[in-house]
Amino acid sequence: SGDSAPLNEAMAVLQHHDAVSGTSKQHVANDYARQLAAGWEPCEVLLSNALARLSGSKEEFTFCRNLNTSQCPLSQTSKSFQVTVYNPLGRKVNWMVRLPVSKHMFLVKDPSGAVVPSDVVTMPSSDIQELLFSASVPALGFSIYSVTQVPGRSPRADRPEPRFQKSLSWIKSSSRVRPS
Amino acid sequence: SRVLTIQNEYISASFDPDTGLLVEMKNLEQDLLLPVRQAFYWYNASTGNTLSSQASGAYIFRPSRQTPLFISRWAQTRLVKTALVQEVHQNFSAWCSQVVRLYPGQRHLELEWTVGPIPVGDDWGKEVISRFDTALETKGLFYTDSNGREILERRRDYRPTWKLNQTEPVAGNYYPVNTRIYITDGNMQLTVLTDRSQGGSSLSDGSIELMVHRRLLRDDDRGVGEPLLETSESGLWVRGRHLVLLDKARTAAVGHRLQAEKELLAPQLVLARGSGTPYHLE
Repeated sequence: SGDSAPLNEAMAVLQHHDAVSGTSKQHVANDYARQLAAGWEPCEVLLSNALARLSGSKEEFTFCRNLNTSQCPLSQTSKSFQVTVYNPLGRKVNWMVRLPVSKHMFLVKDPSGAVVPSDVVTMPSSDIQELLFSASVPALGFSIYSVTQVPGRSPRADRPEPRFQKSLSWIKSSSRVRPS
Repeated sequence: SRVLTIQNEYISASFDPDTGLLVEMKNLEQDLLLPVRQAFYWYNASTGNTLSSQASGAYIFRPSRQTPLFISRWAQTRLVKTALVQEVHQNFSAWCSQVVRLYPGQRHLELEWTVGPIPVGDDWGKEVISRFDTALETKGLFYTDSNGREILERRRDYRPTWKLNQTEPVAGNYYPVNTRIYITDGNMQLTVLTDRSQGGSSLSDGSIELMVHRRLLRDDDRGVGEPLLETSESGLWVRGRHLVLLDKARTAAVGHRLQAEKELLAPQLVLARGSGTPYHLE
């Protein structure tokens, strides 16, 4: 069973300025992080239960906690998966979903089964591919999109060339900024 | 070396072909153009001087000089342009980079910055800022929010309830920015929405700066008892976003308030492999 109380309590503790401003000793900061992580875990169960009840389908839901660094094992390894987008705002929103994926092409379908435009983009300076598609989500509701890998590799898998390259010797010798 | 531009139906952003820095922003819907240069700088943290032994630390922001130093005067840029996203990836140094992003239908420019690990091998504590410089005549005024609610007018070197003797020209003009900071000349308004609480200021007319990261080598002697010197992996890097809106002053609030709501209550993603079984409450 899920429980949101531990996260509630952790958030209450984290109202203290030490938790957000860097004014705590390191071991205290570590403890704040521990409380947040411990609080979030039973919340994931709670959310999974709620989504199962609302959607009428029980899934093994995955929460990608490291999307800010383009890490999501499920989307990066699965040939097909579902993306549930929940909108906590009291009005409809259109939102660009970004998920790290493997070097393939993907077909994205909206809740009605219609194909939506999508792109796989290679991030410069890395090997990471990200799948982009625009999701439309109703007020205080959710939409479920399905993503399926299709044959062929991503056409955008080539890395773009850098526009500017300058040498250190140039920086030392000139005050005017010019491309080499 | 042609000018690099990203544009959707509402916003256009141009980058200097020589430096790779953002130099101009346009609101195409309202026909507004604002030359704006954005770059990253760092303040050298004070370790105390003849006036005061106070060092910059966890509680105290006290730069040793009023002028911050460039992290880099130019950025190596890479452009990503597809039907669904346009991005300019700017690499300022080994420890500072940024992605300037536009999605279709978006009325703001998204700046996703990544800073860290801040090098301190030179024994200088560093406090890193992102600064936007424009020619807007702001008459010493800027605006920050208070806990995401009331917007308060801030005036440089001034306090509304007492006669201020300004002894810290930089830190003494820094204010909390919980969700947004903006400047206006009465006609045009430049607003920056933050994704977290940061310190911010406008130290000269037409300028906005926000502190994004800091790494210090001295304790400020205010009770923490240790310098703000993160050594674990998680705290060395910081990634965040600034959303930049250019609007007419009289209509700007609609834009930044709606967008701030969207940021605060952003959609949540949950993934599943899609081989679930029917679920009934009973």
